[in-house]
Amino acid sequence: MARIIALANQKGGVGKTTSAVNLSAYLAAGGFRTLLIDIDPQGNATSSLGLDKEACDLSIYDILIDPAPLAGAVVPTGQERLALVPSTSVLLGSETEAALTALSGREQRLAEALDTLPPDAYDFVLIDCPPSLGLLTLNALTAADGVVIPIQCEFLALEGLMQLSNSIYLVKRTFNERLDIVGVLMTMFDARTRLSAQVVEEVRRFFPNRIFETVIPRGVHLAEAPSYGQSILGYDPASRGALAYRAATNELIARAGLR
Amino acid sequence: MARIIALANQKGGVGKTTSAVNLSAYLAAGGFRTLLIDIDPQGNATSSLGLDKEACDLSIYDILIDPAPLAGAVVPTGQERLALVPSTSVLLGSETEAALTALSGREQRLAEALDTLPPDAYDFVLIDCPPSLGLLTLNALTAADGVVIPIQCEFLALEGLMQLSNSIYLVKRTFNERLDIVGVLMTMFDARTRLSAQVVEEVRRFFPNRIFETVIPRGVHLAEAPSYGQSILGYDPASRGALAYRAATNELIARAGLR
Ligand SMILES: Nc1ncnc2c1ncn2[C@@H]1O[C@H](COP(=O)(O)OP(=O)(O)OP(=O)(O)O)[C@@H](O)[C@H]1O
Ligand SMILES: Nc1ncnc2c1ncn2[C@@H]1O[C@H](COP(=O)(O)OP(=O)(O)OP(=O)(O)O)[C@@H](O)[C@H]1O
Ligand SMILES: [Mg+2]
Ligand SMILES: [Mg+2]
Repeated sequence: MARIIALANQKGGVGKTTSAVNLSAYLAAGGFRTLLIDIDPQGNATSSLGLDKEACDLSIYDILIDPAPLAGAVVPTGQERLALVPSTSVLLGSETEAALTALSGREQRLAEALDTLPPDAYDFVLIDCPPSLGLLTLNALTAADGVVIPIQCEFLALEGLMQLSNSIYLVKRTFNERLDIVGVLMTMFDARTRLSAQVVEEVRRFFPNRIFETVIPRGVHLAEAPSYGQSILGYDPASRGALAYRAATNELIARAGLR
Repeated sequence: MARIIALANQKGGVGKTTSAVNLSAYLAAGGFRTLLIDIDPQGNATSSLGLDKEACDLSIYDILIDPAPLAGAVVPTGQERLALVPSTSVLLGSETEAALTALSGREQRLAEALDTLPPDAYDFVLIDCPPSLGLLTLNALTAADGVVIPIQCEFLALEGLMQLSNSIYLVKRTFNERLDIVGVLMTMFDARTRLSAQVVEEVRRFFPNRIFETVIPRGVHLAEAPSYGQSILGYDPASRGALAYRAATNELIARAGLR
């Protein structure tokens, strides 16, 4: 069975998509068959891998609203062993949530869709979530074995941690008892400022034993790669950002393996 | 009557809160009586101005769910002529949206609350929105005269612009015909990379004539100020970030005045 990992944090712009795309790329490069699911209506993960959203037949929303085998929405990426279920922006975020709200068993839709995959199709499934704790993120947390929480090394990113961890434990108690926090990944660390180091310390106190050793540095290559439709592995594998995501992926494998 | 301006963009981390807080601070410093409303469940605008969320009696959610005069939730900030309606995290984002969804006339709740203010209490009301196009942002767009759209100078921030402008025109046609895009404010411009300049050019093509002349540079002072509970005006008024927000505020006054 595939390990299903959600990238979630309702704070915006903390590196959920960048982490989902680059962890997936290094998992695939490391020999693991990997599926990335983009449930953010903005479709940033879809375009970060160079896919044309208009050219995709089915998106994750079609499957969630009108259940069909998930395999029908899977498209290849430019990388071996890495496949994607795209998000297309036909429906606005609020329309998708509204359409889902009207359905019964609405938080289980993604879990049911994942159950339609052949049991040994993938080793890892990563889910990129939108910046909210609404029904789309709820679907991801209900379907996942674990959550990786990207946190930007900035003060405002500290605010929502209590809300987020409450939500995760609420989902664990009500919908998905196997859900666990796999780890907290610190992102956009800027060594030139004291602020970054202070935030890392604060998060270490809040989530003891759950913080990845690897801290992702702020680096322009990571922000440029999506404009070329490539992961950092494809765009600039020697950059500090690439080496950091390679190390973070190795930690993810170890953490996911332990459970 | 006060000019009501929403800071909205469903892309996360683009500088909505930073812009809402600092534009409000410079409007107040410029002699305008200003009210900042924080409708983001994370409450970043509330803590950026140094307010203790636990100490606030009423939050915007209490008013939206169980209508009462908005003035009852207004609290002073450390700055003259600047007042705040705080967001407290009692209700998770998804719970607030769920509670609001059940009410009739749900998208008008904020507009109705604003109507309870004395007509000449404020010159400007700014509303800081969460990173989604759900019911909370819909409430802000329905109540507002204008929208300022902060856009980070990064590739991924370009993706959702079509969705956002579609949403604004949908609200204009269905709920609030006076709604208009006051301007697009480019944020976190990093002069050391080509990427920033390329994104500004792209946005200028997408929103001709609506882009603020002032571009907000990336600067650590802006990210540090909230950890001291101060606007950039209070924290470091001589910094490049402070001077840029002062200039952007003057543009906002001119743009809001013209309409
Ligand atoms: N380590 C990094 N260094 C520099 N830029 C980065 C880094 N990580 C992410 N970015 C850039 O920062 C912005 C925010 O990152 P990203 O979009 O991955 O966050 P997100 O949490 O997925 O955002 P949203 O909340 O909108 O889904 C993007 O423009 C991205 O390219
Ligand atoms: N010009 C700037 N230079 C440096 N850092 C900035 C700048 N503007 C904002 N920041 C920082 O970037 C992060 C994102 O900004 P902010 O929280 O204002 O965005 P937002 O759009 O309100 O995010 P959300 O989508 O979560 O509401 C914050 O940590 C903030 O302190
Ligand atoms: Mg994202
Ligand atoms: Mg914000």
